[in-house]
Amino acid sequence: GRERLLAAFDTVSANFERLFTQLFGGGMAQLRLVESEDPLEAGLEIFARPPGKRLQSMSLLSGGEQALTALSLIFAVFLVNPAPVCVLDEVDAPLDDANVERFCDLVHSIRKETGTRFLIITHHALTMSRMDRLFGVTMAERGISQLVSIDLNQAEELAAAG
Amino acid sequence: GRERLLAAFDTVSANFERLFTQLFGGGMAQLRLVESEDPLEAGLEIFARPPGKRLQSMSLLSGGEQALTALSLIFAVFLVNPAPVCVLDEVDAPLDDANVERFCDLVHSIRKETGTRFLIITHHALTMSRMDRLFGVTMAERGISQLVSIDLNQAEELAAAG
Amino acid sequence: VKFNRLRLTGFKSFVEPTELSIDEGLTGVVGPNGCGKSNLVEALRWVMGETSAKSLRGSGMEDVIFQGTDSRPPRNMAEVVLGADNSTRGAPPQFNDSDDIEISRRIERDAGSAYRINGNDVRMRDVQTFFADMNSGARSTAMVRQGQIGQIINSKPQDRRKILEEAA
Amino acid sequence: VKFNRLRLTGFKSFVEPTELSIDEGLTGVVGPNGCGKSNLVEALRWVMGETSAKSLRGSGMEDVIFQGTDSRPPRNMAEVVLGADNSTRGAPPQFNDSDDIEISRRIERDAGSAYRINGNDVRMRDVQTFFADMNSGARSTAMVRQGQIGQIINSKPQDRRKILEEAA
Ligand SMILES: Nc1ncnc2c1ncn2[C@@H]1O[C@H](COP(=O)(O)OP(=O)(O)OP(=O)(O)O)[C@@H](O)[C@H]1O
Ligand SMILES: Nc1ncnc2c1ncn2[C@@H]1O[C@H](COP(=O)(O)OP(=O)(O)OP(=O)(O)O)[C@@H](O)[C@H]1O
Ligand SMILES: [Mg+2]
Ligand SMILES: [Mg+2]
Repeated sequence: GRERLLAAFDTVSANFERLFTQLFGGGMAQLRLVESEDPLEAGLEIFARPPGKRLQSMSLLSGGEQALTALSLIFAVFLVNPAPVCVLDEVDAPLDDANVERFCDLVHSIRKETGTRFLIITHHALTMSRMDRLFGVTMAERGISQLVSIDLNQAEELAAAG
Repeated sequence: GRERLLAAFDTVSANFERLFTQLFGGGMAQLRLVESEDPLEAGLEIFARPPGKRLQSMSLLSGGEQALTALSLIFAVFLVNPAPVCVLDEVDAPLDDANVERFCDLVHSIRKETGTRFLIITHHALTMSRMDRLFGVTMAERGISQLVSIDLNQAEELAAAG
Repeated sequence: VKFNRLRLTGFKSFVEPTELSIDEGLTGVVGPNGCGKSNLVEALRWVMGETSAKSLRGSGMEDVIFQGTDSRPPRNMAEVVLGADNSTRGAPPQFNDSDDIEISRRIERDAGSAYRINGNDVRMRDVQTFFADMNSGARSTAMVRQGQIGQIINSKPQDRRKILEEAA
Repeated sequence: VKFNRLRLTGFKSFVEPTELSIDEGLTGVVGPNGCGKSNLVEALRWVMGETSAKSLRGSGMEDVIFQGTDSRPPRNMAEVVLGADNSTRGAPPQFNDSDDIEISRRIERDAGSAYRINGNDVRMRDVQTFFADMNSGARSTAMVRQGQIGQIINSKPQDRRKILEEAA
């Protein structure tokens, strides 16, 4: 019970710190259990220091910085017991292009490490260009979805439509 | 008290229905006061029918459709008493290009109608291309923000950086 | 066990039988707002045994059945099938005797959901356990829903701690 | 009253005096993640009399003061000035005797916030009333914060109803 959660916390923390620094190209971050001696009642606080900035609670970071930090936490837990399929629905929405590239680098490195198959939903042209293949979802008939295979070069057009 | 809220509801509803149809290029939507006879205790529910689809609670719509619907509500209230300055911080994040165009069309038409000055924060290259002027925020020195005026042609590069 | 295909029929906006192949590496899914991308994600979570209609954006589980459009009538049934290659025979013992595994969930109006693994009726709990044994499942960190990042950012510290429990 | 400039000093990441001109029409603000765009938005809401540190992403109001970086020490004071052209004399009577209006808010460590309009000390409530009279203010629908659209989408119906109250 408690021991397992504390052991999990240690493993996840180590992953989290490594992933944060990878996604931010530097800096550091840490998880803290707070508000209770009992880990089963505690809260999980996140403190982060993007490169060159001061250590702050995650709440003071920018929208994009918060997204990358949350993603580091999600993958930190994921890596403890990697699943065979991982789905990411528009997690890159608040990211600028430089951060999208680092996000894609990270997903590629996780895939190398775990063999997980990724399904990545995105509107970002840059993310599309980093995929191994693309499927488009269209509604040629209103309200009816259809799946189509997309040539990676065609992708630019569909990015323009969505 | 109650009469004023009900009168406001009617005005906002009329604005909301018009703005929704403008943003979606068709379809219709409606606001409903629910769960109480007393408007001061009621809940505000939103039902929407994007073009070609069935009327549904807003919760069943897609991420981008929900964003456009919420934006219609915000502007519906805004138009009752238009402010001299309106700030929109990354409201276009979940939108595809076609919807970004309609969003920009709407903001332009509101500006014509009310003379409001808009400050629009965005990562979307399309939104940038529809602005009257652009300012870039940079952190040449880490952790220190600086404002720079951007040539509308230079915008493409800064979009690439963020 | 290598999951490699997802087949939807009558599930939300995917009224016609549609098959998504899940190959190795990174598969991107793109398209305009409202075209059905998140519906695909929800189909996968649904067949894995998701029990909360609210987490699938509905008020009741029947909200996943195709409800018709201006030009088509509603359906009465939705079915999703997740297929996997089991040639390495890594599946839990009771489902490990074939090269291929299919997990399906089907819902009919006024009749609730029915689950099958390789054609055999099973309980929902069996399906949930199957995926849990694969380090997977509708609520695992591997399924990152649209807007979930925002939820984690805004969550209370106690709720955020629960994300650790999957690793424990 | 035409608001036309926002000047920040020591406010969050804008340590050096910085002036944003707010001209007619649509002004876009762009830049990479974390460069300070939302900090600009918060400076405007702050000078309008925002009272909740949490809504400015802080735990205390002093969190808006520049807290230093690897290469610069923290500051002890933050100030934001919002300037307006009042040549049409449309301002509330007690502030309506000049062609130009400046509303400023200044915070010093351990000393709290001080407000001024055209150099005269005023109470926070006077500033909030001033902006309310202009159909404006830190919490008006005109100030759409990052993530607020998501909050409206996920809000309980009773909370969502409150958005109407501005129009009443
Ligand atoms: N039971 C149903 N029957 C038919 N259509 C449905 C049903 N449930 C939802 N839909 C439709 O599916 C659409 C939502 O699709 P989805 O959320 O997958 O879009 P999306 O591609 O993820 O868009 P976005 O990029 O905006 O997130 C909505 O327009 C909704 O009307
Ligand atoms: N008091 C402070 N002193 C110095 N820096 C601060 C202070 N408060 C916040 N910051 C920094 O300001 C940055 C946040 O800036 P902001 O939220 O404006 O970014 P943004 O441009 O909106 O980014 P995004 O596109 O990701 O939303 C954070 O990196 C944070 O470290
Ligand atoms: Mg979606
Ligand atoms: Mg921001």
